[in-house]
Amino acid sequence: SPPKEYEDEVTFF
Amino acid sequence: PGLLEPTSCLVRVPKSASTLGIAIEGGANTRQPLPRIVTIQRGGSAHNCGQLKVGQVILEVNGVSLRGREHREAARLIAEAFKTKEKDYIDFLVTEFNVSL
Repeated sequence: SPPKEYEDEVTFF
Repeated sequence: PGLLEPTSCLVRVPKSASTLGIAIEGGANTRQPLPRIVTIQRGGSAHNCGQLKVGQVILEVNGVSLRGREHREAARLIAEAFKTKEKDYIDFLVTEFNVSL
């Protein structure tokens, strides 16, 4: 399936 | 022969600071199919450990595979692994190579 729009999501821990 | 075999290595990160101190991007259904470390913050547990590097791809957390997991699910697993009191470390299975599924 094509990459979805949140592909540049970054999470900090 | 001569093809670089993607090598993975197990990194044990002691919870030596109040934060893990990494940032990840990627996850299932994105260009980066497995979460990749994009930042390591000074003073965090990962920085103190010194074995995690920006650019490494995380295959497993405490033995749980991140393959096929979307970004938020993978992020939740990492957050819970740091929060849990059961262990005072987190085991990351990482690789230098962009492992395609």
